[in-house]
Amino acid sequence: MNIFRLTGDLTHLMSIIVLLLKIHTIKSCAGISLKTQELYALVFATRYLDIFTTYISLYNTVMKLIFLGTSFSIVWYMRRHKTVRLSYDKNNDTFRHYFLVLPCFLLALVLNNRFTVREVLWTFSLYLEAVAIIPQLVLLQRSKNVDNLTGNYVFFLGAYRGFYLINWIYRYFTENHYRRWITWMAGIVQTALYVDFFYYYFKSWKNNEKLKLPA
Amino acid sequence: GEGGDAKDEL
Repeated sequence: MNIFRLTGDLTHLMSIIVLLLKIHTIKSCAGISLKTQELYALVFATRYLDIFTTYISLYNTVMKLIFLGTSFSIVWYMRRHKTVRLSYDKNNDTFRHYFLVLPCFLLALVLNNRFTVREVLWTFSLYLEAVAIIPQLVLLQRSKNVDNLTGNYVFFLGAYRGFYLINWIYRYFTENHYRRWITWMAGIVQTALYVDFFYYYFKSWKNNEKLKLPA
Repeated sequence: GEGGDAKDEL
């Protein structure tokens, strides 16, 4: 494992910690898209199907369990917790799941490495992860002011993608027979989605203003 | 790997 991959995993973990911090300490999920969180839960559920059958490393198994556990608990908090769910901005979080799920599934049926249930679902999870942030970005645009924790949550998620991209470039040059066009394709789309957000994130940070995305 | 996408990443 290289340093870029590790940093990517850790920023991914940081994004989840920031979100849980907001939910646990402030008891608020204001500005967080439940749609995006549900899509991430689906991403991890379909990607880590082999968690108990294929052993890679203790690190991998533990991280997979953390991602699965936290993503489903975040969804539970936003839907069921007696105070947290009251802060959910339901009226602005209107993006439909199936607009993203259906095309990703159809694409995974056509573009995959092998036509097996396991492989198609794994490919589906990569395509879906690439676009799962879209409902969150739409909600950010509709929010008048984005609070710091929400802004930092999306920032860490974007940083994770950036580091994974550098990791793939690094692995491409350092490992033999490293052919992974599905990961590349999905990864580039996913990282590109954050470019706009990063522009406004750094702009607000530089000017010491509250983050606001233009509608 | 076997020439496909590696599964060692999260």
